[in-house]
Amino acid sequence: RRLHLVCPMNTSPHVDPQKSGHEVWEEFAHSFTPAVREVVEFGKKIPGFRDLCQHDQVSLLKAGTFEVLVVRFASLFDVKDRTVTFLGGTKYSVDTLRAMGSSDLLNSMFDFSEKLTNLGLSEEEMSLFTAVVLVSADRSGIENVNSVEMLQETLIRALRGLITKNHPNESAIFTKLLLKLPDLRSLNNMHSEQLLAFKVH
Amino acid sequence: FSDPASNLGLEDIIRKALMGNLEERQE
Repeated sequence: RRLHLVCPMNTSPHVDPQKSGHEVWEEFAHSFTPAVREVVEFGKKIPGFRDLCQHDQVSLLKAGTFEVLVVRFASLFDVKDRTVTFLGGTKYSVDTLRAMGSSDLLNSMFDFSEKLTNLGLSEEEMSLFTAVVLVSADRSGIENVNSVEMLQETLIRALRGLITKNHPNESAIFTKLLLKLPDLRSLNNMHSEQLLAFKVH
Repeated sequence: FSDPASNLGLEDIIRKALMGNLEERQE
């Protein structure tokens, strides 16, 4: 039975059956590493992030990188055409990916991407929202919760201010955005389960 | 599987990417 790695952070869902599990994993890691580095660079640019202790910077990035990538790469999910574009540039239909063994996670990613895209946020709004996603004081292993909480509150205030300024007649947008945070947590948990299944396999 | 980031090798990538910046701060 052929194996597939149905993650758009891979160049392609097809896995070479001649390669060992370790080689497959190495190739996959090679594929997603640049995107992870971009998340770290993004984190560094958040005002106040570099003032957090090193341990907490790493903890926030470890816990939040997947969620930041989901937000940044929402455009890979074409809701209208029901296709996913992998990092290699090829589009695959949901049906094709389903036949490859994709899980409910894929459908949930589509739902999330659709709702986020429908909010019609500007690049600046999306960037600030992404900062709020990354700086969450309730991530596990945070040492200085107060510092992270203070930064989180500052970012949320800034996001509310920006949304209110840009969308004076659409006050629900800010609430809808905050409600995306638990959605992202849920996706993150589903993704972790998928990783476990893949590694065990 | 309580720490998927470590299992993915993410922690190593993150630490290396942060390192230059952190070294700058220490200086």
